[in-house]
Amino acid sequence: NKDFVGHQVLRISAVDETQVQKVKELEDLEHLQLDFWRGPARPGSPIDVRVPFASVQAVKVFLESVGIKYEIMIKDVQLLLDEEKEQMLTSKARS
Amino acid sequence: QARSTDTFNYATYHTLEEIYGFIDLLVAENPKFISKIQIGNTYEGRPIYVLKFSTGGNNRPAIWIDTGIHSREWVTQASAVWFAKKITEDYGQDPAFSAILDNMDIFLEIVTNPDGFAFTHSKNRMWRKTRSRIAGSSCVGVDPNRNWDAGFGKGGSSSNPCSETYHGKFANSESEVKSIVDFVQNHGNIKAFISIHSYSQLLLYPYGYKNEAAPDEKELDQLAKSAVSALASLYGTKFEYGSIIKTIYQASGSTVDWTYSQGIKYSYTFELRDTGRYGFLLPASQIIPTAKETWLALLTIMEHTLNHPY
Repeated sequence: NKDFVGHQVLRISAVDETQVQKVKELEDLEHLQLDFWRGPARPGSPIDVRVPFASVQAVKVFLESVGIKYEIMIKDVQLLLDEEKEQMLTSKARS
Repeated sequence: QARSTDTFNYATYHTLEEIYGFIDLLVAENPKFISKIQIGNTYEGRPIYVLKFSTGGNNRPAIWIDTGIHSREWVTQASAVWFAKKITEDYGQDPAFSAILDNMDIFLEIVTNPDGFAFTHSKNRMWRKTRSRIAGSSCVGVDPNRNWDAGFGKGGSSSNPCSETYHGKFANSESEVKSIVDFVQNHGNIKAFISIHSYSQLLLYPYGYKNEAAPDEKELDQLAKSAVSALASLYGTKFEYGSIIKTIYQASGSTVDWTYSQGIKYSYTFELRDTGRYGFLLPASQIIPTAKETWLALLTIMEHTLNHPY
């Protein structure tokens, strides 16, 4: 199974069209391997992006450098996946 | 594996094999009412199944519901399993719903992207595309919600095979899409088409690829308003509604733009729970609440379709 340890999902708040465009620039940077769960649409519309561990720092630095606010929606994707797997196993064991 | 659909656990996520096992159980329990139709095979050779709920008649007007075209949206497949059971429970019990099935058929495709779904269980929980190979690229898969013949290849889709929104080499290149296209065209009497995604709590209608209003926008908007109101009546879950392009962003080659272009007026796409706490990793404890509230919105659309023949 692919490992998602340290992957974070960030919720980005772009307040104007310039900031939306900045996030779209991020989207084009393939080496960051970003996975947009909710893509950049328009100012005020939340943008959710899964960021691999190796890119977390770079993405946060970029966002902070251009003054785009964000919060951490999921701190560690793998923890949620582990919980999900555990729940499925428990459910199977019960049945 | 559950021995009957009464003992099946609807409050947990299931593998492809378990869901296909559920489908067989449900058909075996309701042989006169439900049939399993194989509409095609996936790129990797898996069968693609649609459940047909019918109380008789020949090529009756029909309602189509599909879930899981983006494989990682697990709450959608899980909700559809619940819908399937709900249909068998409510027919003959709920007069409004019975009226629908007395006059129309329902087609339900629970796992629209079986290869992708199997891959989410075995290798990569975050997979959303198909699993087709692309000549000349090391990247795998096409976004099946950008592969339809409606504004194919325009803005809001990518020509890069490594992108999550890669539209594919040509419209209908994905067997998962082509199978539905062939089925819908051969049937010729589908009156409502509802494609269910997650997340972000939206109910959307055409268009996604262009910025003009659909000819039926007024009616579609009014019906969407009623549907999200019905949905909210259960737990207060708030959905936004509107055209795809105005409510989220431009997306070309999407399912419901194509179905609308085929004359299926009531073409909608849902984005189910949540608004951004768990995203695609919605805890299993929310499956049944999600399915229950969504069912109320579906009922609203189905009833309207029954009462407004065209």
